[in-house]
Amino acid sequence: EPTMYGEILSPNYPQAYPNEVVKTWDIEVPEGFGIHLYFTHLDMELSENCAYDSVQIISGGIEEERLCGQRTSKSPNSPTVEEFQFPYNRLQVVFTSDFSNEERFTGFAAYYSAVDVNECTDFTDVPCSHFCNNFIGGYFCSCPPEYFLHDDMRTCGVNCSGDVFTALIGEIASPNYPNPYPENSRCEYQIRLQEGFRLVLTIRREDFDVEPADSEGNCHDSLTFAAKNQQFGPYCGNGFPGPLTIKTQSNTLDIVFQTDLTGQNKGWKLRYHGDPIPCPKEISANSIWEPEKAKYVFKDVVKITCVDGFEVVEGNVGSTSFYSTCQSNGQWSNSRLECQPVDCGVPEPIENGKVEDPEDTVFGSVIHYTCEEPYYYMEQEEGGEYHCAANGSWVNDQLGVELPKCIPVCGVPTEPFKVQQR
Amino acid sequence: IFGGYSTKIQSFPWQVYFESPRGGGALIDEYWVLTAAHVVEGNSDPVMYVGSTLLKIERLRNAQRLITERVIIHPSWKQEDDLNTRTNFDNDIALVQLKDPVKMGPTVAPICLPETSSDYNPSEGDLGLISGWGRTENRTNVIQLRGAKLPITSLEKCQQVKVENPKARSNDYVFTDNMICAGEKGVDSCEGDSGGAFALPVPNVKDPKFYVAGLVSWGKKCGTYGIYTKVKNYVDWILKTMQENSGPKKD
Repeated sequence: EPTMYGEILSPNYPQAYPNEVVKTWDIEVPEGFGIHLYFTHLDMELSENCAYDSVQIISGGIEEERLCGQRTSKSPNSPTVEEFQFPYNRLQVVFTSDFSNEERFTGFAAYYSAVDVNECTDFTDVPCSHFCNNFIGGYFCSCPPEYFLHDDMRTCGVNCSGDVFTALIGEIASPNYPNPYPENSRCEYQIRLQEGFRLVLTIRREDFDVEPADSEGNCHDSLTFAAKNQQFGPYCGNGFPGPLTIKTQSNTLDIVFQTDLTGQNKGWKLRYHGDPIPCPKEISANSIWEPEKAKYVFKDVVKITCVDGFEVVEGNVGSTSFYSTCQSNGQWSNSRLECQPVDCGVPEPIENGKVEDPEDTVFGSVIHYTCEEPYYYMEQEEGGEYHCAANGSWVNDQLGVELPKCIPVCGVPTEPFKVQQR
Repeated sequence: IFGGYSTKIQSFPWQVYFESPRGGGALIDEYWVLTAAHVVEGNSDPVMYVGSTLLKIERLRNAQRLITERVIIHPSWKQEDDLNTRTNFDNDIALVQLKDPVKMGPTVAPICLPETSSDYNPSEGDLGLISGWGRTENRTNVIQLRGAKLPITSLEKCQQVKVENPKARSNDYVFTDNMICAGEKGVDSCEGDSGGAFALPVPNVKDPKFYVAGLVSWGKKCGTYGIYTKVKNYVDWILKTMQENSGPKKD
């Protein structure tokens, strides 16, 4: 069982110690304590490197001290001739005498006691990332305001994750910016814009101060951007190493700012905005777009009007215009609609006449009606030719949309009356 | 037809055959037949044919039968009880509207109406054509269409003919300016030809083209001179009647 104190005496103390003796004492004090080991008497054969007789003090398998020879107290008020303090709670003391001691040596008397170890200062490595608090038998770590202690009870971090940005324009900065950002932190930010927008980041060089990369080029503190199918960074250094603007192809972005234990840099600030996705501008001789713009983007609405002689057909209904909206995927709605030449259709037949089968029945086509000659003739002299008009009707210059009439030819016998004279 | 010759319907494609009583008519439009009032008097649904030279049943079967929509007798035609003693044939003109349009072709075609110009005034000596299936010198009824060419003459010539009808006296017959007299050398129309056209060539036209100058109306004696209703006097009435009765037919 660990003890708070103890006494170690060489064999046969205070008499001369015997030859050829090796004795080991295992000292253990409770956890959280160190060992104060002090000798009140030390009288051993002196040899080079204490090769003959010695008292070894070993900790963790490593010889901390090796004593031999004689010691006397330096202070008349203190019996201590030699003392050590070890920040460990276990030690081994090993007394060794060889086979030959011509003189009479009385050995040693040592005492140990448990002393509090200041874990915060006694070691090279500081156990806490921020504040270390020592107490007898232990220590605890604590954190500055707005920091929290991680589960390891040693490192402090800042709760800087979870923010989701949905506005079309915004600004994001590292915690405490422009004051130094916290160590041991992983800050995650999300930008989530609605479909139809593409994120553009702007980071000025002077708005970026993150612990520079090491000699191998690795960033210990880093800022990384991840969009759909794109990654930018990691970035670190004094001054933003990337471009002034980063244009992503995504409406969402994940930002990760990772920091390690060291560094006193002010951090970073960025601005973002959402660029509406453009839709292609389609130039057609058959239609007019209103409004006329050099560029169309998400949510833009255009009225597409067909020029004369053209129409858009949806189902069985034809119209001269339609509306189209630039959608979030960069495509126009109603993209299947287009202005097509007006089709006047098959011309209507007429009584006692005919119309030749037209090669085409679209806007601009021409057809000719004729009457069944020689028994019928066209009432309007120029009434035979019709053209497909812009309104989808066959139109004659004189009759308009009215069909021509074939009128019987009067008074013309097929055969002359022959008087048969005898 | 007296003094005429057998002919083909192609020479008189406007000729309409009225079945009973036998008579004639002139096709003037797809929907209208011009005839004499006395032909359709008392018959609101005459049976008519066009397009056939012969009156044989099998031929008529292939001809176009015309269905009557309505008969419109001239309002000034004087109706009399005894058709056999009639002496007043003034305004002997009527129109028959057809239900369906007539299909024209080589055997069926209308005859033109006279125009208003003086060129269309019938004059003595003008040679006109008549046609029909009426009585001939030898037969009361004929099967094949016959035609004849005869000149217009003065109305006095028709007046001077002695009566054939013993029931009527020569002086009782009415002669008006609505009548044309025509005939020569025995060329004449007769019973059964009534209503048919007296066709004259259209003036100032190069190709042969005819208009209906008269309608076979009456005569004192077949084979002498015949009287024809002067159609030019009735053109306005004809056009007005056609106009007023055109459009969708009422059931």
